[in-house]
Amino acid sequence: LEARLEQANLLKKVVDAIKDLVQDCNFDCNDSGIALQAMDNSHVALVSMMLKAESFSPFRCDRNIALGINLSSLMKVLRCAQNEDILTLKADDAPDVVNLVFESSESDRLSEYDIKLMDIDQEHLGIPETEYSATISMPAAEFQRICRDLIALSESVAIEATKEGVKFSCSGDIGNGAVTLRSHTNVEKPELNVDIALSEPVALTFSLKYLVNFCKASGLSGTVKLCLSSEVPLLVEYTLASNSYLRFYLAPKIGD
Amino acid sequence: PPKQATLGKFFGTP
Repeated sequence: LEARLEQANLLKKVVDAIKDLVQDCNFDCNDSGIALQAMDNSHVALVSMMLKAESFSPFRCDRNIALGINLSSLMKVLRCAQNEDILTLKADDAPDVVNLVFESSESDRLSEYDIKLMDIDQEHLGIPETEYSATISMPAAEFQRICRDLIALSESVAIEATKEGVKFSCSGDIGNGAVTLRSHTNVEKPELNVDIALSEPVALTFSLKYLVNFCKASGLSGTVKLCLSSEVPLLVEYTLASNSYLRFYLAPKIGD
Repeated sequence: PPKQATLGKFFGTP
C-alpha cells in the first residue's frame, strides 16, 4: 500500500471523530480505497468510513490488506502532523507496521512514524440497501447544536419527519424541548439549506449520547444527511470530497 | 420507556 493524502488534516479529523466510539479497527485496503467498519462496544452504533482511491494522489494497493490499528495510537501519531502536511501511508504485503510520512509543503521537514499493527477479529455486518422514508440534509453545525441543546434535558430524542418539517423533541426531568426545522432554501448561503425529502412520515427515538458523539464529525463537512425509516437504524452521513464518506448508523429505541 | 435496540437486530452477518 502507498497512499498519499494532500492534507493530513483529513485523516486526523476522521480519526478524531470516531476514536471515542470505536477503539481498535481494521483499515481494509484494496484498489478501491481504504474502508473501515466498526461497531461500538454496546453494538448500538456503527461507523462506516470509505476513503476512495480518488481521495489520494497517488493511490496504489497491490494486494488486499487489513491494517489493524488502535485509534488512540493512530491519533497520537497524527497529532505529530501539521494540518497542512502531506501524509503518505505505506504498508508491506504482510505488514507488522504501518508507516506514516508527513511532509511539509512549505519547509523541507519530513517526519516518519511507524505504528505497530494488531490482529483484530472484527465482526463485519451486512448493511442492507435501504430506501429511506425520509432524507434530511441540513447544516452539520445546526444538527450538532440541536443534539447538544437537547441532551441537556434528556437522554433521548424523538425525530419526527412529516411534510411540515422535521421535529426533534425530548422530555426529561426538568421539562420538555423541541426544535422544528422546515425545508429552507437560502440562495445567498446554500450551506444553510435544509432539505427534507419524504416518501412517508416517520418518527423514531434515539439516544442523544450517540448522536452527540457522531457530531464530532461536523468539522469534516458543512452538511449532514439524516436518513430515517420506521424501525431501522438511523443513518447519519458526512460526505467528503471524491465520493468518500463517513457514515454512522444508530439503532433506534423501540417499544414501550 | 422504549428500549435501546442493538444493530444485530437489523444488520446481518454476511
